[in-house]
Amino acid sequence: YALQGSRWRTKTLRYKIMSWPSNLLDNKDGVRDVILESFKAWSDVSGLSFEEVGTGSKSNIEIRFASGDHGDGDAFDGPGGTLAHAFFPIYGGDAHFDDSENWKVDPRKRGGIDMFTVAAHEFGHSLGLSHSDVNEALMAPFYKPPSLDRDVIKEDDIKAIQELYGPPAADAAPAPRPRQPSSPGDRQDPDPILCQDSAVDAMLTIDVNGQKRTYVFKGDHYWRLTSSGVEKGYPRLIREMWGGLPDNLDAILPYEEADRIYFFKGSQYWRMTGLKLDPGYPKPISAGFPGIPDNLDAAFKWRANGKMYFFKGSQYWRFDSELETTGRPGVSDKYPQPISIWKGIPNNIDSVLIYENKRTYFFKGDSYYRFNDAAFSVDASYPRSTAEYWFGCT
Amino acid sequence: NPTLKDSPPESIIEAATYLARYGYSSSSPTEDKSGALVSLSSNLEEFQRFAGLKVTGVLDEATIEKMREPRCGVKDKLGPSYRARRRKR
Repeated sequence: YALQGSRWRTKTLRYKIMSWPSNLLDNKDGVRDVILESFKAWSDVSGLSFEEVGTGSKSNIEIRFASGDHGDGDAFDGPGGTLAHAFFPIYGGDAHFDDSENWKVDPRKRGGIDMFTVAAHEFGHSLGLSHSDVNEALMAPFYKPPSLDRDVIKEDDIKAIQELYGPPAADAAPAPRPRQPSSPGDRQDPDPILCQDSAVDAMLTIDVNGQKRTYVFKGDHYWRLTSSGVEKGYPRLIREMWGGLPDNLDAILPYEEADRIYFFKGSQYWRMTGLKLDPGYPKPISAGFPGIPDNLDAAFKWRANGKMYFFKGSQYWRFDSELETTGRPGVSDKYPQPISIWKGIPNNIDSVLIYENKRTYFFKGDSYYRFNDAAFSVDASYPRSTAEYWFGCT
Repeated sequence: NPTLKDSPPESIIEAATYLARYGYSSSSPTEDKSGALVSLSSNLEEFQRFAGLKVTGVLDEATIEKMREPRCGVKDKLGPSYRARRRKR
């Protein structure tokens, strides 16, 4: 990696979007989200934090979409070629994007230039990073096709940004508790079952009617969580509300691309599509997930690479939807591997949760562990109390 | 050994423009006695090394292809001319 030589003196930076891409004027929210995500890629791995402000407010970094000569002496060149440029901190930190490009905010869309990838790169310059000669690094100068899981920051980039701004503070993103329920009527006293024994069977975050919902499954009950604890009106019975799912689940694996959720118990699994149980289930795990053992502890799809992982006892398996050797779904002969590879994660875990598609949390007994996907280890100051941080117990 | 003279002139101009734009050279290419374009050749080597290409100093197809990839407009090499041109917002 290469550092330009200047950096910001503050770790909280403000940005504002001064103009918008012509081809996305009807989707400013989408642009705004992608810009935020691009900054977040850096704040996830450094001591920085970012805040968007209005166009009339003072900011550190200004973002513009412009074409041709746009007043900074470095004219854009039309579609292709140069996509964007940005100024290092000592030159103001602004980021300019060529408005002649066919920008896209959805990486699944064919064609076009992925705004997230380019913006994350440009903001690297805004923060003081020069171009890297490590090909796979985000700070390499050449545009790479978009990554669906947004895993663009590589080790080279992390070393660079942390040299300037240090690692994320241990408490930078604690588990979800700061937001209070919307009205006093929504508040609930600490749940006696979860506060007495906070070990869970499984947890799940899914999108319901455009809102992220997090559920806890334990025995024959389930709970919906708020940002500060458990939602009023819970627990409820699994068998009454989840259309035929069994109690005492082993693991849950949401597969959001297909709007599907897989539930595992013993040697069987159930599948839901669009929150409705699919007919023909349960099926044997060996039929749908060849190579994966029965009686699982936990399962999840890792956002770092989009692969499905299954945990049991002291081992884990990676399930590929298309094995290189056979072209069919299955487990490579390299697996199982010891859980100890996931630095800091204990054996015999209870559940894994990808919370709001941002971070990976492992749960065991009354504790949880926040896993740093980039560093591939548990963050400092973990494990913490599940009861306190997730269920609002005091 | 092929020299830069074996490349079509428009490619040489394209490469020279590219190398100047992204910080690898600040002057026009010059020829040595054998007809090789000296400054372009050494700048090309520098670019090839940086881009992870085979370092030949020759304007081969892989190098031209790499130069035609969409990319960031910030220079790869930040020389004195870069610092002189940049002003604070």
